[in-house]
Amino acid sequence: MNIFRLGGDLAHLLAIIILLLKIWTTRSCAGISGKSQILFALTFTARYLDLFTNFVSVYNSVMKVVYLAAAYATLYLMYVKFKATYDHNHDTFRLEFLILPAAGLALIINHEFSIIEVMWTFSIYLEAVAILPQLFMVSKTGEAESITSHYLFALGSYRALYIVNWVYRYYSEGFYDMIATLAGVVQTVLYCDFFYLYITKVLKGKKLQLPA
Amino acid sequence: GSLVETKDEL
Repeated sequence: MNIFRLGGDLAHLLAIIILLLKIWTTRSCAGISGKSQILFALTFTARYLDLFTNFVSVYNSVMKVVYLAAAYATLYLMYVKFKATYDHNHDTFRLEFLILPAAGLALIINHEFSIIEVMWTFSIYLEAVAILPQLFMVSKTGEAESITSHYLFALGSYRALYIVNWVYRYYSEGFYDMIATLAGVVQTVLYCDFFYLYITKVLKGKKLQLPA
Repeated sequence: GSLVETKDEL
């Protein structure tokens, strides 16, 4: 565990908390893509299948449980409790366009052809693109609330910090994982345009509005 | 041997 990895985990946790608090306090999930949230729930379900078979540390297990619980709590709030506020007309991204390629790629490019390893690899590929429905929704409506922007910034920072962690681990431990690193780079690159808008607009107190 | 070590990440 190094400071970048911890920072990444905390940024991820912060993103999840921001999203849950936003939905809970405003009693609304307007502007949030339920499709992206489904993909995140699927991602962490596939990745943490080893929760009971591979004990790493108390920290590791607790974080896994928290991420899973938060992912399903978000789905519950969006699709059950505050269903009426869900903006499904703008959330039209086709999930199969992301799930099927991620599953196909996981079957072909993996570290080992076993169920748990292919599921882990699938989760890595799926997570890389899971935010696309959300970004698509923002581009469709042309704007995002500030709180949604903060959520996206924290979520994007998480994988960016993991990349720094992987560079650090490569030099300090000689450790590297090509699958996680390449997917992590793709994931972070997808946020670049958003990062630019966030820094130039939201941090200056303006609403995130896409240029016409 | 990255197969096992990477699983300590989240």
